[in-house]
Amino acid sequence: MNLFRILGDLSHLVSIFILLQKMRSTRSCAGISLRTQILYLMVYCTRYLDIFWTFNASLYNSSMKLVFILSTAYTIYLMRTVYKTALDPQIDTFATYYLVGGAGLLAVLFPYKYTVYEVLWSFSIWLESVAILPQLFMLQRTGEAETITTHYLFALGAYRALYIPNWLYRWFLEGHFDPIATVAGIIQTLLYSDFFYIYYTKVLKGKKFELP
Amino acid sequence: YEEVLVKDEL
Repeated sequence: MNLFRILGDLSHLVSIFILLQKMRSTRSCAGISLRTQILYLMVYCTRYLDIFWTFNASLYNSSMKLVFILSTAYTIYLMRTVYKTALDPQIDTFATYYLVGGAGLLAVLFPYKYTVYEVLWSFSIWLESVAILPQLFMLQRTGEAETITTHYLFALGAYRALYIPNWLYRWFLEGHFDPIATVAGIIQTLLYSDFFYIYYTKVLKGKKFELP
Repeated sequence: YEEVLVKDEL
C-alpha cells in the first residue's frame, strides 16, 4: 500500500459522494449517464467476487469493495426511482453493448488464467477502462455540465490516474507488475484527457464547463 | 507470474 494508492481510492470514494450530493442538492440526476453507472456496477460485481473468500485478507479492500458496490447500486436506484423524471434516454445513448462485448473479447483473449474468476476479473478491468464513455459522450451531446458534475468526473478520473504512479512505485520498489490493470488504467486515464484539459482551463478558473 | 494472481488492489 502506498500514498498514490490511498489517494486514488479516496478520490474514487469522494467521486461517489459528490455524485450523491449532486443529486441530493439539485434534486435531479440531469447530466448523469445511467448507462455509465450501470457499467460501473457491472465492473464492481465482476471484479469483487473474491470478497467472499478473501474478506479477511484486507479489511480495507473488503470494506471499499462493499462501499463501491452498495453506493453504485444505490445511485442507480435513485436515478431510476426518485430522480427518474430527470432521466433523458434521448441523450444517454452510447452503444454500451460494444463496450461490454469488447471487454468480453479482451477478457477471453487476455486473462491471467482461464478460470471463471480471472476471466471475469479481466473483463471488469477492460470494461472499467471504457465505462466512462457514455458519460463523456453525454457531456459532448449537452455541450456543458453543472460544476458539481465536473468535480465528480475529475475525482473519478483522478482515481485511476493516481493508480498509475502506484503501479510505477510497485514495479520499481516491489517488483510487482500487473500488465492488464496497467494497460487498461492508462487507456482509462487517456479517455479523460480532453475533459481534464477543459476542467483545468475552465472550471478551476471559476468559469462554467462548456465544450468549445 | 504467480504473484500477479494475488489481487491486492481495487
